[in-house]
Amino acid sequence: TKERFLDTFNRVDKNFGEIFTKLFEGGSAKIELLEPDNVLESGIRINARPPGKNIKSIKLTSGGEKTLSAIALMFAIYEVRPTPFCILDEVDSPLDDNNLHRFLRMLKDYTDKTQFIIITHNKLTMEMCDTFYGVTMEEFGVSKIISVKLREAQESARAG
Amino acid sequence: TKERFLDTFNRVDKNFGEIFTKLFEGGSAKIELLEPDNVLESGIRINARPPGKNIKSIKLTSGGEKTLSAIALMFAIYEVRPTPFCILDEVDSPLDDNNLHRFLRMLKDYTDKTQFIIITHNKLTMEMCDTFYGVTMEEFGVSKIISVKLREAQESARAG
Amino acid sequence: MYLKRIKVFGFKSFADETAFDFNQGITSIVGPNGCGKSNILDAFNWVLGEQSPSRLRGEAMTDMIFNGSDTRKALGYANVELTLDNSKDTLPISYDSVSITRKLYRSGESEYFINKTPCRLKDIKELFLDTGIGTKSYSVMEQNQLDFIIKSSPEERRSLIEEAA
Amino acid sequence: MYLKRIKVFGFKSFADETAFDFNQGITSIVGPNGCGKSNILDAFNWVLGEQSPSRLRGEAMTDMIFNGSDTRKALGYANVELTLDNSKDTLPISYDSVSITRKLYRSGESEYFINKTPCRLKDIKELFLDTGIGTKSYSVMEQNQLDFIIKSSPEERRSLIEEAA
Ligand SMILES: Nc1ncnc2c1ncn2[C@@H]1O[C@H](COP(=O)(O)OP(=O)(O)OP(=O)(O)O)[C@@H](O)[C@H]1O
Ligand SMILES: Nc1ncnc2c1ncn2[C@@H]1O[C@H](COP(=O)(O)OP(=O)(O)OP(=O)(O)O)[C@@H](O)[C@H]1O
Ligand SMILES: [Mg+2]
Ligand SMILES: [Mg+2]
Repeated sequence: TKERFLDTFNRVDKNFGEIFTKLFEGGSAKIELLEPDNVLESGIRINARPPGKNIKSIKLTSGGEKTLSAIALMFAIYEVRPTPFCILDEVDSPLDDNNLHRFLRMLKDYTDKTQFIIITHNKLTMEMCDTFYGVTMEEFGVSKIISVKLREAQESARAG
Repeated sequence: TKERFLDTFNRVDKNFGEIFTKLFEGGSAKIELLEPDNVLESGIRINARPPGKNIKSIKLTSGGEKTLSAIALMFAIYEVRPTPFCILDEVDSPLDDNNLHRFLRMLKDYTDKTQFIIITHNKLTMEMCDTFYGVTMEEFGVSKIISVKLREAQESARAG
Repeated sequence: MYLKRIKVFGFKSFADETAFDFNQGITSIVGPNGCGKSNILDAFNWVLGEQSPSRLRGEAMTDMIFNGSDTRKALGYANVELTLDNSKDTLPISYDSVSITRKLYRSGESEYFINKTPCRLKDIKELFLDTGIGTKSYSVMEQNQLDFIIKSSPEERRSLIEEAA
Repeated sequence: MYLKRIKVFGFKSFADETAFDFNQGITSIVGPNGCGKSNILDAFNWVLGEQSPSRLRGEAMTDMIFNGSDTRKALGYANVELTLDNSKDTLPISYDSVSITRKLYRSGESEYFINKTPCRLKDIKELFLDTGIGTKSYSVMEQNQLDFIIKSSPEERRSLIEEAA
């Protein structure tokens, strides 16, 4: 229905603007209906302006900026309909250390309502997790795991 | 013409098999015409088997394996028609350290016929280059560069 | 509701029974290229009822069964069991701990279980219908979806909002 | 033939004149997200004659001109100059050092030069025709092409071999 689509669209747009500005520490972003008078069929455009830059279209932004903007939009939609758990597969690879740090800090803020599992190659990401699993393939073709519970390891180190 | 396409196809297939096995330190790969009796229209399938694994289709391989296989195929085509210089933009992001190391060693082998410029976020890649440029944006929206000629820096350090 | 554990046997590269236990914070999974990390994500989507092999990077559903390596023979079936804490009654079922199991034989025959009781795939899908988990939700986020958001046409992008509405 | 230098002014985020000198080994370009690295690659493709703004991530060719920031006003033109060593006579022109320049004004007017002599875009493209450099070659390798190789249909993938043949 038209009202329901518009209501969801506006909520996502508001979330998107806030999350983008938080992840980029500035700048602004919004989603826009290309045909506001044809809500039931209109396409959606993404406008993203990283801080200090005079760019309107998301097309001209960099690979890392596009990734962070898309993450902001995914979470803007997630906030409308949060899931109890969420698995992320290497979404952090194109991000530099500063952007990664802000993304991880945002994830931490969501942990009260969602349990996250993040597959990553990034040491920074590993360091801020409570638990990590290492997957190896010493025997070619056969997966094997090693588990390290960082919090437990740190606590027993402090106790003993 | 049919002969020319087949000749190029076979050369690329041979190169692909060799480069793949070098980059993966084992395994095998080939490209295959889906309709060998319809050379002028047939589609092309990629078969890639990383070492020790019993996989035929490239679809089931991992993100990093797909990237390394695609790099092998691009260089297989490049060998048929080498270019004097080649700019690579962050093709190394999905690769783990071991795969990255083999990829960089292969690049080094091609430097006698091609000059490479590699845009990267990876420290390992930076370390094996002769020169690197750092691009920064202290003034938001305005690019600025810093150049470091590693070889020169090392030689002047040794001399003085 | 939260994930307690996922146990895989014979699923893709997991030739040996392997269990991952999760706590309520953030868990990271690391390892070299091709070691099996994304296969865990596939196991998760599969046990929750994914029916399209290509969305699991396969060509046929039997591609999900460990098909051998230089040192191991192919296995005859794949089995994935997901255990969740349901003490807040998020799932419409009166157990504090819920486990769902999916098993696929090379013959193509499948078996499904909720708390060890045989059921149909549709029962598993109905169990999760109102939780926001499953193919149309954001319980999985990966590069393909981020690429879709950026590279899709304005008309294609509509589906993102329509699904959330 | 090898690249000696690329000099950019007013091209995308390069509001100040910036020159990159290259030697014959491997040069790496590093920096944080959005600082301008891929813009250099775009400058390279642009000066060699790329005519499609969308292949340069733009919507109109004037998107290539620095359009201002919080601290700078937009500029009136973009200028890129590429200098190559031609002592092996790879290019069909009798100079040891060849520089090609492309300039675009906001009005949409363009200027092209080979060794400071005005010319047409087609002269630049013809100069590089037999060298394997330009839109159909592997002088640029990036993620989109790797994705195309993997995700394309078997029929689409044909074009890779056809272009090399
Ligand atoms: N049915 C199967 N039997 C045996 N091995 C399989 C099967 N299906 C997939 N594999 C193997 O699993 C590997 C892929 O694992 P996965 O995609 O989980 O890697 P990954 O850890 O995510 O790596 P990356 O970091 O490169 O993304 C492939 O090498 C593939 O050969
Ligand atoms: N015409 C223009 N005027 C001013 N700035 C521009 C213009 N065109 C693009 N930009 C800016 O250039 C930046 C993109 O730069 P680029 O793509 O080179 O980044 P990058 O260094 O490759 O980053 P990443 O590591 O994320 O890939 C964007 O932030 C964009 O705002
Ligand atoms: Mg993976
Ligand atoms: Mg870039």
